[in-house]
Amino acid sequence: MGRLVAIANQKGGVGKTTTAINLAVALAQANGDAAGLPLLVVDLDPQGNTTSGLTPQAELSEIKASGATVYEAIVGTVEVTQALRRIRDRIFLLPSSANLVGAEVELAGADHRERRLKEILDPIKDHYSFVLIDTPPSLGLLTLNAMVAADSVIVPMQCEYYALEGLSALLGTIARVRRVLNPDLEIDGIVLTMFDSRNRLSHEIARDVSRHFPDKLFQSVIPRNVRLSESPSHGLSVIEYDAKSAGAEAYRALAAEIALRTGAT
Amino acid sequence: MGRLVAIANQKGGVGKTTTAINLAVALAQANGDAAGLPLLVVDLDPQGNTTSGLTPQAELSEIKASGATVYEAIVGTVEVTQALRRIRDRIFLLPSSANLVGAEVELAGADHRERRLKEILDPIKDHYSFVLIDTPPSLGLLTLNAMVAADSVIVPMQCEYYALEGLSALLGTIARVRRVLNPDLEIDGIVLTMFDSRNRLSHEIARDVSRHFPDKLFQSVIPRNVRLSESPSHGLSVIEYDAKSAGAEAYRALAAEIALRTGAT
Ligand SMILES: Nc1ncnc2c1ncn2[C@@H]1O[C@H](COP(=O)(O)OP(=O)(O)OP(=O)(O)O)[C@@H](O)[C@H]1O
Ligand SMILES: Nc1ncnc2c1ncn2[C@@H]1O[C@H](COP(=O)(O)OP(=O)(O)OP(=O)(O)O)[C@@H](O)[C@H]1O
Ligand SMILES: [Mg+2]
Ligand SMILES: [Mg+2]
Repeated sequence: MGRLVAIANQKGGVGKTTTAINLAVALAQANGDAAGLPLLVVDLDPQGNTTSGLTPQAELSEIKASGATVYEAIVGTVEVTQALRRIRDRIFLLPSSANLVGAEVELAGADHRERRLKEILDPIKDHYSFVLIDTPPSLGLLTLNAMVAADSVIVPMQCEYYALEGLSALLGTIARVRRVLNPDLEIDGIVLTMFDSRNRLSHEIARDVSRHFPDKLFQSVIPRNVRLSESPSHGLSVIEYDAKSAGAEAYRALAAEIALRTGAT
Repeated sequence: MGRLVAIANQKGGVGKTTTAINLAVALAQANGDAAGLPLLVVDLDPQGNTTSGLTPQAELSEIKASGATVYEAIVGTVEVTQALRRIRDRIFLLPSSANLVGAEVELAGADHRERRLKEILDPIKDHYSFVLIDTPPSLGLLTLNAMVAADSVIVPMQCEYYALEGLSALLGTIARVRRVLNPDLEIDGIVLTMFDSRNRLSHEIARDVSRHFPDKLFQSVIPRNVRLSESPSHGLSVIEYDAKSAGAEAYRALAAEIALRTGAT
């Protein structure tokens, strides 16, 4: 019930949002029977790409004007249930806000500043099969909040040198969070993204990661696939935009692997 | 003299670091005669990719242990001149530190928190032809410091939907900084990166940007080129790694365009 998963990597542009959106749709579909619980996606990145990647253009300005987003829920001016929106038959969204940029400084002196997200999500998480949290490209207070609230972390990793370099800093942060703030935090796994089989570097990076972290690497690898970068402009996941594409196949395979690993149904 | 340029875009993975490194080497080479001033690169991103992309592996641990980076210079425990390192014949580096992650919260209550970088760079900037500042993927305090210190901003923009979406938030932030903190801040231009001529989306995004911001778009476009992603693992710019590559050509063309636009020599 209610497995809370943070999708995190401080390296920018590695596929966090793309993984949050497509995994959410794939997991919700895999859980297909009506008795199953719906799924919740939380957009904790002030850029709001998960929010815009799953919402039609026309509704985005309404969300912006609503004053009921994850920001207001975290600072406490709105009850979290008032900020939830049903965006698909079996998917709810807790949308982002540009105001999250200021949260880091605003919460700097506050009590429990790392636990704010946990305090608003714990009471509602059992209404969902999974709660996926998309995080910003940083190891600051917002990502910290996601790791404190989460049961586990999924790490998307682009097959590039800088992404590999940043991995040890990220795993170090996860270990520190586990020691000090959230002893039960696990790593579900590292998922290789934008893998280009024609490119020697992709193979080199994949080999390096599987040598250093053999038990952490998901078997499913997400290939570089243009349909994945086209789908957000339609407010759709790639699974809805082009169900037969290589990107859709790969995220369905990843969803199956995660459901198996976590024993969730 | 001493034109200070921030390389900024809160969207992650758009090519900020790749532009900082390769533009630095291209500008330093274009300025070739011995009488010209050297160039300074400031790595203001806690990830430290500009630092590692220009420095041999063996020297990186020495920088980490030195306690003399841009972090110590900003918080005032070290004089900035002590943190500068000559990394090429005509290029100096003010290296990053992982401690920058904490700067946002540490400086939250301090005086002049947005002007710390400006205060340390103003006294030294005229020793250089250009000072290029690589920034993290965020609109927080570190990027704000870069925009307050800078004469102008260069915006790398990946030819992807989410990168286009984030452009108006970035230009809005630059306008706010100009109004409140740095009235002389200009935008040198937007440079399209990772352009793939076989991909319809690249052409669509390029058309959109040139329609919305006709006078801001650099003519030089950086193509997707695997040599650009291979070079950092050798601690080299692409210009040094493979001078005849499409990536090296494109950054030399961009350097020529910038030297012309800014009238700098
Ligand atoms: N497998 C893929 N194939 C092709 N394009 C992809 C793939 N995965 C992601 N993309 C594209 O690459 C860009 C970066 O991906 P995305 O925005 O999901 O990364 P992110 O880690 O969430 O970025 P940020 O750090 O800014 O939050 C996006 O434009 C996305 O559409
Ligand atoms: N034109 C290009 N062609 C191919 N690969 C590129 C190109 N430009 C950058 N890259 C690669 O894409 C990745 C992202 O680029 P880079 O790290 O420079 O972006 P960034 O904006 O600095 O990221 P961050 O937001 O994490 O600071 C890197 O692995 C880099 O090597
Ligand atoms: Mg994202
Ligand atoms: Mg960078």
